[in-house]
Amino acid sequence: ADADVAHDEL
Amino acid sequence: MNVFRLSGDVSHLLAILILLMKIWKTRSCAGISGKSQILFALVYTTRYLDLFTSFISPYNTAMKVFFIASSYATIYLIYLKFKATYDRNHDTFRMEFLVLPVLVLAFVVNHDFTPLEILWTFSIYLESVAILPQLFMVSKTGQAETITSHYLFALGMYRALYIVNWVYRYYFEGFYDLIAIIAGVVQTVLYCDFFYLYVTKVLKGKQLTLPA
Repeated sequence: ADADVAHDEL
Repeated sequence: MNVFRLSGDVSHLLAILILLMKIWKTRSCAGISGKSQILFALVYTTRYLDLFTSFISPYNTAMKVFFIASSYATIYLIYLKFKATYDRNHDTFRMEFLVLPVLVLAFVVNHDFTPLEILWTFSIYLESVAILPQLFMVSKTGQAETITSHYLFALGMYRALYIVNWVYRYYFEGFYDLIAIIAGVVQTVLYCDFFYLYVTKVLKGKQLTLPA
C-alpha cells in the first residue's frame, strides 16, 4: 500500500 | 533488495565514480555543470537526514554516506581545486527556477506533513530535475566529451533501473510509493533524448554532438 511508506531505497 | 534495485544503485555509484575520475585524471571539470552538482548535494543532504533517525542496513548507510561525501567532494573539485577549468559562462541555468517550485510542491504534495518527510519529498522532486543545468549546458555548447556522456548514461540508467525495480516491487511485494514513482518517471524521461544520442553516436565511437 502507499500509506506509511518506509524509505528503504536510496 | 532485488537485482534491478541493486543494478540501479551500482549504476548510480558508477556514474559518480566516472565523474570524479574524469575530473581528477584530466585535472579539469570542463563541460561539467557545477550547478547540477550543487543540486545533487542538496538532494542527498535533505534525503539522507534519516541517517540520524533510522537504520536500515550497513549497505544502506554506507551508500548514503558515500553519496553525500562524494557530492561535496565533486563541488570542491569544481569550485575550488579546478575552478580555473570550470566553464561558468556555459553553466547559466538558474537554480532557483528548480528549487523554489520544487520546494512549494514538496509542501503541498507529500506523504506526511512533518519536517523530515517534507525534506525527503523535496529531495525526490529536486533529484528528478537536478540534471537540467547539465543537459542545458550540453545543449548550449552543442557537445559533450565522451567521458561526460558515459557519466550521463550511467546516471540516467540508475533511475530507469529503479523504475523496473518499482514494477517488480509492486507485483511481488505489493509495495509502491507514488511520489517516488512519478518523480522517477519524470527524471528518466528527461534523459530520453540523451539516451537516443548516446546509442546512435557515442556507442558507435563518435563524440556526442547535437545537430545545429
